[in-house]
Amino acid sequence: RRRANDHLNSFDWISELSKPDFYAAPVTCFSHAPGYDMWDNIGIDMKVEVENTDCDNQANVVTGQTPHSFWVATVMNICGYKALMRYEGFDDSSHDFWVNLCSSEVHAVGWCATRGKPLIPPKTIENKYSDWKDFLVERLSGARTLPSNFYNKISDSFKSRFRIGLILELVDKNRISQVKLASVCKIVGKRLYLKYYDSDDGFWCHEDSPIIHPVGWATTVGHNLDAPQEYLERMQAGCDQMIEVHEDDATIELFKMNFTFEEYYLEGKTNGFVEGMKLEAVDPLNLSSICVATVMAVLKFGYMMIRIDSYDPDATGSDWFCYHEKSPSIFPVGFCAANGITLTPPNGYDINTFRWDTYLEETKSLPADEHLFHRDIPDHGFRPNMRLECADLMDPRLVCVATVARIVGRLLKIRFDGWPEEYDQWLDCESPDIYPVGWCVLVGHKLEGPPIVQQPVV
Amino acid sequence: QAPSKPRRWEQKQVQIKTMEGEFSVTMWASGGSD
Repeated sequence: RRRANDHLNSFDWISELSKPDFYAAPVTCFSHAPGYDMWDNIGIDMKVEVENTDCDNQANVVTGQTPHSFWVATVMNICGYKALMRYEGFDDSSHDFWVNLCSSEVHAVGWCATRGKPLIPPKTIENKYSDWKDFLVERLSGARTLPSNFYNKISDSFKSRFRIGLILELVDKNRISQVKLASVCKIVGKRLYLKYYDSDDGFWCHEDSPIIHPVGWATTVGHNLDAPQEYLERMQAGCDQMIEVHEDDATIELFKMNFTFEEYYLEGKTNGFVEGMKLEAVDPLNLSSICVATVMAVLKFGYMMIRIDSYDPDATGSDWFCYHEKSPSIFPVGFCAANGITLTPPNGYDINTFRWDTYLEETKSLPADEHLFHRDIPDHGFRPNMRLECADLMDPRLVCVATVARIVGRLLKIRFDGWPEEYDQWLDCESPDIYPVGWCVLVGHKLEGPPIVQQPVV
Repeated sequence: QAPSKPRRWEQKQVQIKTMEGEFSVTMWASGGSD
């Protein structure tokens, strides 16, 4: 009987893991996930000490207290953070079980002895060998185990760079052309629950997400900002000198960026994009579509405002969205056609008859040249049909079971299991919103399962 | 692209304690990336 790890009524992967076609994306695909740095050294056939639940005293399993009885097991298979274990002494798979490799149920061989705990064989096989010492020496000598600091390093990699109370600038979900002052209210697995300064409304995003920015960012790059008067005055004063830093300010070193400001003001790099240029971009309001888009304004340090041409006409500019020129979500004209992706045409155009050359002529505009885009494709390791956990970015408090439906270079099409294609999300392979199988239970986040389909009553 | 991570396996003496007594075995453990 295994420990119940989760009290959030989460989906449990266990029923899926042993299916022959189950294929999880390995932890080594997720550089932002706990344990990523150590996972190259985790493998099948490793020996570990794991909670023995086949013993007299099972109270700890029921109550969730710290496990007190352990036995040695071999890692038979790995799916994300989940490992299929076989207690030493069992000859077949009849008693194999899945555990989360990073949970407190699992330790390096030798961990029990350092705590004075004897290893206790499972009751089912306790009389199988007369001398367990000889058996263990034979089974363990020369085998691999986890590094002794594994659990501590995993714990360290859980820690967020942020803390509750820090203030930052967050894309306004009701007006995506501006950022709004917000503060960190809760942190679960490096996902931040942020509240806008002027409402009780909150928003979840990962701490590496490109929709959050340090204090002073909007003023520095020339982006629209909504903040209290006092904050605006501090920013205004900072325009002439340095922005005064307050104790609760989230500062730039906390944020993940794929470029540095120094590249622009020390090396004199300039933004090659020009207002009016056309391109293709992932729709920030509907991540399942890649659309015809226009550069509406060029900001500083490589940022620009783009508008999706399929949106209804809006002269206010409230639907412009800020992308950096190094964003993996923008593409040159022709990218979709070259990769067999359906391009969402501009408002008023037909999906079947839209042609870029005609459109450029009609709008008297230039395509953004291919060399302006940064399309290096890392050896990301994702493959079609791999399973994972993914935040629903249209309702980012939800992390759901999902599958890699398609891969185009570094772009992944993520399908939420049980949901139609229209809910798919195009995400970059380095997106901080995708996680290995077992991540939710590891960090204490609820995992949403597929929708429950009502069976017709016969 | 993620930087390549060192892969270092070290032989180590691991202490085992059972109800019958304590002994040690030689195993391999990775030094991780520290």
